[in-house]
Amino acid sequence: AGIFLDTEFELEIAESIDIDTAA
Amino acid sequence: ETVTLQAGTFIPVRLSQNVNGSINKTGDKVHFQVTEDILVKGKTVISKDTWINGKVTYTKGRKMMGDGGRISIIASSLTAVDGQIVRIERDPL
Repeated sequence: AGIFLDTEFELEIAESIDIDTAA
Repeated sequence: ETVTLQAGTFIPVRLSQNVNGSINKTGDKVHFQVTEDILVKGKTVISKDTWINGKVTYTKGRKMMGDGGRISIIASSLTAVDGQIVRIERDPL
């Protein structure tokens, strides 16, 4: 009943977003 | 330059601690880190090693003679390179 350190997942972006890459 | 990170993009992350259905409780905080730079048009929009907060949403400890325990965790938002909060789907993991 455990999930261990370093277990990998994928998270899905919920809404599109504009990002300033110059920051 | 401004680029658009599209809804539906998948972000690979790894859990930064052990979580255990017999020890952890609903509401406990957990943390993830992004495992690689996320690029749009060759520009990094989310950096590798960015921290993501999450929490335990359900636990059921393992019983002596019963079936295995259960645990669910969700991740909340993460932060892009420009400091904006990026919303992520809140499906339990």
